[in-house]
Amino acid sequence: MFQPAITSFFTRK
Amino acid sequence: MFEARLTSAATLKKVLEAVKELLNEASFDCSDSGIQLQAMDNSHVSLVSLTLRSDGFDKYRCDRSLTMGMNLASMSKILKCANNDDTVTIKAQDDADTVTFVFESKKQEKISDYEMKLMNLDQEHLGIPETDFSCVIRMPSVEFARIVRDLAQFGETVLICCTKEGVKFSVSGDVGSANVKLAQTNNFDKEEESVSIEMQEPVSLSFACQYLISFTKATPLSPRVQLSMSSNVPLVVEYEIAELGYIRYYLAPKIED
Repeated sequence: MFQPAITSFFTRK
Repeated sequence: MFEARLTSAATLKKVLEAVKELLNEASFDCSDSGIQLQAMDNSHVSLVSLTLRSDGFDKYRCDRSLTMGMNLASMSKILKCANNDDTVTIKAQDDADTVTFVFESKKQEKISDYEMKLMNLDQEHLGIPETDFSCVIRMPSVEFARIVRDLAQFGETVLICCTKEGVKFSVSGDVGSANVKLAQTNNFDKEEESVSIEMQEPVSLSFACQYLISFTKATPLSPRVQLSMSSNVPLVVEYEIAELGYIRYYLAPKIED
């Protein structure tokens, strides 16, 4: 399985 | 001038234990409302969000907002020098490049202070959208830690399936497979031991065991843990810190290749 980064779900402020 | 005092160093020790496996260093953002920390782990897979409210401290003063970048291994060395029942005071001048930890024994016969250099950390903050979660599971934190520890022996990825009947944790690997099912309880006498599920729709998501294990380092902070899940969004694992705030961990779900 592939582990995406948390930044692909939350936007940078 | 910044000054924050807690009558028990044990709380701060537990907070540090809960973050230091995931983070090498972190910025503590101090303001009138309290202390906040938001940081991603080194591999940017999970996010830690800590809030300690000013009204939860025994004394709290923050004249000007400041950000204190700290090396957590150094902070840990310092906090090991405090006894659990020592009073701890964190102090910094405005625009200071150091922070001071003062430990006072209960009878005031021993007072020690440790000054630590602050770091300039270029940490980016992420905006976390409000989510109406499909499933919210509340259970004893010790039970969650036990399940994660047990299952992590058999594989790298745990599948969490939540329905209104209960929640199932599954792992498979070279040795074989393992499943732990927890039914929702109606244990009104012992609320602390209950498992409760609020479900809008069933959810099945996969997560890396190693991160869940790191999150369970927060277990001593709270008898309860809350898991919030929706399809295709990060899991939220939340531990309340009594009368002081909370620590939340966000973990990106694994997806099929």
